[in-house]
Amino acid sequence: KIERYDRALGAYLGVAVGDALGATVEFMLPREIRHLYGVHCEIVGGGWLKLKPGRVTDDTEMSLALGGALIAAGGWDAYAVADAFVAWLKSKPVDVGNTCRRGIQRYMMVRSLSGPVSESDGGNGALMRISPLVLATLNDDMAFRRQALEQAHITHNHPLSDIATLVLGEMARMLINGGGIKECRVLANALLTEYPRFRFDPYPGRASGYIVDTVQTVLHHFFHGDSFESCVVATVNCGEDADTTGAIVGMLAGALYGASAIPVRWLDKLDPGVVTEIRQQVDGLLELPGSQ
Amino acid sequence: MKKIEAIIKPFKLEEVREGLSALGVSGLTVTEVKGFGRQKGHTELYRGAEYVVDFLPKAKIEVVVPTSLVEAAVDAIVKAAHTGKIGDGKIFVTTVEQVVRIRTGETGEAAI
Amino acid sequence: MKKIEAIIKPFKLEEVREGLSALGVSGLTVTEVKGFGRQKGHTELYRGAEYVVDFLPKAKIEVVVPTSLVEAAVDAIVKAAHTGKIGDGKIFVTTVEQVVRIRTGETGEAAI
Amino acid sequence: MKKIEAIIKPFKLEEVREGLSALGVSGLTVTEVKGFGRQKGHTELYRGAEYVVDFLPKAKIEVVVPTSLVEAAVDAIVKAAHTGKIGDGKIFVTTVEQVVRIRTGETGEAAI
Ligand SMILES: Nc1ncnc2c1ncn2[C@@H]1O[C@H](COP(=O)(O)OP(=O)(O)O)[C@@H](O)[C@H]1O
Ligand SMILES: Nc1ncnc2c1ncn2[C@@H]1O[C@H](COP(=O)(O)OP(=O)(O)O)[C@@H](O)[C@H]1O
Ligand SMILES: Nc1ncnc2c1ncn2[C@@H]1O[C@H](COP(=O)(O)OP(=O)(O)O)[C@@H](O)[C@H]1O
Ligand SMILES: [Mg+2]
Ligand SMILES: [Mg+2]
Repeated sequence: KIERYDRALGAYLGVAVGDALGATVEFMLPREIRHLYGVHCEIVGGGWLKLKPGRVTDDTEMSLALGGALIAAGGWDAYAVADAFVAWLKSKPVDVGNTCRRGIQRYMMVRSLSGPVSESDGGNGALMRISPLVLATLNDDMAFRRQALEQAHITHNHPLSDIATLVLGEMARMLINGGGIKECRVLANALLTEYPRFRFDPYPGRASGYIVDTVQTVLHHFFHGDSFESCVVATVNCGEDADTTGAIVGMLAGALYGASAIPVRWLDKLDPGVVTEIRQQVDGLLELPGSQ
Repeated sequence: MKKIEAIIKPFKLEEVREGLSALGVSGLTVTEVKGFGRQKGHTELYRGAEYVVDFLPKAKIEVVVPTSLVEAAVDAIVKAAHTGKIGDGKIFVTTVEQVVRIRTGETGEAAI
Repeated sequence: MKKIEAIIKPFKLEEVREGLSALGVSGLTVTEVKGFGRQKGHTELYRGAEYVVDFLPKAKIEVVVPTSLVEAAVDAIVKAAHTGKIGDGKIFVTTVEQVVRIRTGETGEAAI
Repeated sequence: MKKIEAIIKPFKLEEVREGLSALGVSGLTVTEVKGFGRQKGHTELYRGAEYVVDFLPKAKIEVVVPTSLVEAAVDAIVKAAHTGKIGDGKIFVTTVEQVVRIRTGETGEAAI
């Protein structure tokens, strides 16, 4: 049980750490990062959002909004989740993804939980916030699948976003429940068989917000790393959507290596309010029926 | 997609932005303009002599939104920009046929 | 309702305003802009040296009028703004779907 | 005829003008505006204290072209104004019903 708790906490803290570390170099190219930082591996804030060190962005904040709604409702309630996203949007967040903004606005205007399927919804915004739902459904496959897509469709309705959210969410669930990297690889290979465009070896080298680029960057560096730190550092130094690729690889690496493997120097820099809220949410999420 | 042009009193800009951001609208463009209308200008002293400046400084806000959002956005602007005194301003709504986000090449509603 | 945008030489602003108010159009909005066109820039002397400024300051007038008034308003602007020299400017007419007077909430033609 | 409004980073104005004149479009009007969007403002030092200015200076280009030229003109603007970094800007296309050249009284496509 201890190990499972450590891995669950690791996955959620991993999102925040990856977000805060990656935010410094979001929208930068690898050569610009090398020029400015050599290898970027410290939480220093800055970046295009001019953040204070340890500050997280929309990736972690939307996760906390989703997690908060799950705990308050004692389980799944799609409207509660959508309302939590609205409350978050009205709180003047430091950044909001364009597709997330459009989806939340649609919900505000017409109260529909999903827009039409759209080519322009192929971003990584639905996957980036999945970790609290993973923790709320560790023992319930069916619930995870259904709820993962319902939360995704509030802002992103795109087949590739759907499949990536399901598969990487599955991987995190499996890792937290004690599965190893080998079983993870089996899930990844099944994805590549059905959707070859997600192939990540050799690594195509793009780390944009397009879900295919994001998944390739995350899975390549997750399977080629050998520690929490090496997975996250290699990922964020690819730049582009670095906070989001960092958050997602942080979820997987945290689920595999555990919270105890996250560098203390990074945890110490992280916004203390966010760390406290994550710890409280992990307790609340693991007590939900889907994880009993 | 519609373009909303609102000509308002300059000191109301912050409030109007707040009203729009409560709808999740954060992108907008602002121009400093001069208004001539029912609200007359004022008298200024320049080198001791009085003369009438017959225009008034206004702020012009341009915001392009999906058609489904127009009504709510116009209401938010009216609520925020209203003082009840002459010169509060005007709102004009026109149709925009195409929008392009220059950074990504996205078009249509995905670009706003 | 139509919006008339007229880009004119700045010194013609007063005459254009008078021409429009003769038609009973009292409200309008003016923006300082820069024009690039057939009329080339001019040469300015700056600290004794000559250099070419390739744009020219223009005034952009925006006035929304009932459709029935468009032709008369355009004629009035052309008459007032015309000098016959290159760079006199352009007039663009577009459709406005909705107008709101912020002070009273009036909409449509009652708002202009 | 269509009006293309492009809100771009000010330092890109020259390149955009060149891109358009390569298509034979030489007339355009430019306005200095302030942009609020995903690209945040910047921090300025004023009398030693840091404060956040949350808008960014942008240039608004307005160019009216024959409908047949719209696509090429939009592509030229995107190509010239693109940097790939947040805040590159937006392009809006609207229909213009009438154009008048003030100098000659010419109307329609002959006037642009
Ligand atoms: N017909 C119009 N076309 C364009 N702008 C107008 C028009 N009428 C008014 N405006 C703009 O709206 C502002 C406020 O209008 P004004 O007539 O002074 O007050 P009110 O709308 O309260 O009667 C003016 O300063 C001007 O900028
Ligand atoms: N196609 C256009 N789109 C937008 N504005 C234009 C266009 N052509 C000209 N203008 C504006 O009109 C002004 C006058 O145009 P110009 O070509 O110099 O003179 P003329 O119309 O007398 O030939 C320019 O300075 C510019 O502001
Ligand atoms: N909905 C909108 N309506 C009008 N202007 C907008 C809108 N959204 C953005 N803009 C303008 O475009 C500029 C660039 O937009 P921004 O959101 O910063 O970047 P990007 O388009 O690269 O995401 C803004 O500074 C603003 O002037
Ligand atoms: Mg982010
Ligand atoms: Mg990001």
